[in-house]
Amino acid sequence: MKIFAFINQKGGVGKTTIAINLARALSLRDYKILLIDFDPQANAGSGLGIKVGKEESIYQAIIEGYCEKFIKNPFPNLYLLPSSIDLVGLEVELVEYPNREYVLKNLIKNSFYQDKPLKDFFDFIFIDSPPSLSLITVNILTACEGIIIPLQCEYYALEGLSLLVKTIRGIKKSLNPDLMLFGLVLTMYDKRNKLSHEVAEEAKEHFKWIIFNTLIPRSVRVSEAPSFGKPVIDYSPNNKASEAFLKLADEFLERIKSR
Amino acid sequence: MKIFAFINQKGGVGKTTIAINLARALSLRDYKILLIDFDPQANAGSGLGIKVGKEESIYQAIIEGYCEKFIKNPFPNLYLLPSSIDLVGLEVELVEYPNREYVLKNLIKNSFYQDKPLKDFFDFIFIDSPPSLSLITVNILTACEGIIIPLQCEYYALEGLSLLVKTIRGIKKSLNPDLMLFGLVLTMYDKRNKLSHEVAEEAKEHFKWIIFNTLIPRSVRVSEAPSFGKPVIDYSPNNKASEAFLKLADEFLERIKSR
Ligand SMILES: Nc1ncnc2c1ncn2[C@@H]1O[C@H](COP(=O)(O)OP(=O)(O)OP(=O)(O)O)[C@@H](O)[C@H]1O
Ligand SMILES: Nc1ncnc2c1ncn2[C@@H]1O[C@H](COP(=O)(O)OP(=O)(O)OP(=O)(O)O)[C@@H](O)[C@H]1O
Ligand SMILES: [Mg+2]
Ligand SMILES: [Mg+2]
Repeated sequence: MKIFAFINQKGGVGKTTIAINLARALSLRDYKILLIDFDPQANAGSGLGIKVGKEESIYQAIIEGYCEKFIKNPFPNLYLLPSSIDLVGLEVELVEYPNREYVLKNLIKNSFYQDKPLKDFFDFIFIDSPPSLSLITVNILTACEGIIIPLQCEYYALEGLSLLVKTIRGIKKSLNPDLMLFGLVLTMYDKRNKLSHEVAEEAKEHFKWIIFNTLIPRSVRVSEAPSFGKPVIDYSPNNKASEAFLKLADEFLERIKSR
Repeated sequence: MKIFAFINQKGGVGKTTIAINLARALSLRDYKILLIDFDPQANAGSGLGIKVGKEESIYQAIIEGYCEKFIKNPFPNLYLLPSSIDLVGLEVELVEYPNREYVLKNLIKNSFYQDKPLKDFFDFIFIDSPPSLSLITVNILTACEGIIIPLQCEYYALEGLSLLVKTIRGIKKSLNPDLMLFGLVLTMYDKRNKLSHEVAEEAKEHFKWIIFNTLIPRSVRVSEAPSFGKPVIDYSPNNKASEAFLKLADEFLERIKSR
């Protein structure tokens, strides 16, 4: 299993932040990671200090059918296929495509990097997704093999899980039989706050088979890091959230090895 | 100006929370408010203690063309037209509708409440929106007269503003010439945190003509309230966020009167 998507239709739950920082933590452990930003907001790019226009983004790569020349390399072992706001237009344009649900899957399958297929050059491919269950998200669900659900420790985020799981089951049945729920990460956890604790307990009960033990704490440094174009691990290495992301990387690797 | 939408494609920035609590604050000042939940996540409903199935939601109201029988009244002067997850399907179904961009606008225009047109019975109509710029959001932008932009005091939220303003300008030109940016509300403001202050200063500079002076502080009580199905004003009346929402209501009314 190499291709993972960070998905949750509830907005602002930490999808981009976990995708960036888990990718960065794994790159520090000498794994080669490609982070694909498939959200028109292009936050994964700006969180790594990269902003591009339409011609240099995944939007153009989809039009051309290949993505090698669009891939950037902002940190050692960490590569990015950036997005742009023009991806919003893709939503409507995709409707007329013949295999409209498989556009991203085919892009990944048909592309190379330094003369190797993407899945051979990279150890893992991560995909950041927008907060919706639209055609862009369907494309992500058919392109990936494993799903990681970021879950903010708040009430509305917990409430949205049943819709998310239902949608994933639907895609697995109709478009991507290999799709698997790989993990659920509790984030923005504040141990002083009763609600955080209650949400965490509830999630552990319902998802005990996929929940990661590592909790990502709420920390101001995490929300400051993107304005410097850096993962929090580079911006504030001794911060408790940075340590948590490194621990999450170890837990992720253990789970991969034990499959 | 009576119909306001709470819009921001960035996820988790406080759209639902501000829509619910501003509506509740105005209802305490004896204004009759209809809150329309046009987000498939249906958070505005659950934040008021209401969850309904497809047949009792706005999804069904759109099919029938009228909404009176679907309107609930959870608090004095505060009415809700609830959503359901089936609204996700509307996104695809709307594509074949003849006036697909005006479905919500026509529903509001053609509906009555206690024998009066909606705009005559209610003092204000608020619309909560999903975190996207899809056809559902286009419907909201053509149905409303004024836009209120909730802005979380974080970097990614600030970054998304230019895309939002561009989209609003596009809709004003093509589908809704009366559309106006009415206000911008800074929320989840944490005075101990440098980033909050920087984002607030930057937003005040670029949007000084529409920004509300009232800042909504970050407060755990706000995120606890939805699990009790209540606005924070009812759940924790003496909380600093509750006071801020009441102040925001006064500022909102002043701005309406001085137009
Ligand atoms: N552990 C954390 N501690 C503090 N702030 C955090 C943490 N994780 C994320 N944030 C902040 O919370 C906000 C939301 O996170 P993020 O943008 O990653 O969520 P998202 O799910 O990708 O949002 P969207 O739905 O818009 O794509 C951001 O401003 C981010 O900096
Ligand atoms: N002032 C505040 N203080 C603390 N928490 C808040 C505050 N405002 C909102 N929240 C919490 O932050 C989270 C995001 O808020 P909310 O769901 O209202 O945002 P949204 O923009 O409607 O999200 P979406 O994009 O998913 O529709 C919720 O869990 C909410 O309870
Ligand atoms: Mg994101
Ligand atoms: Mg919302």
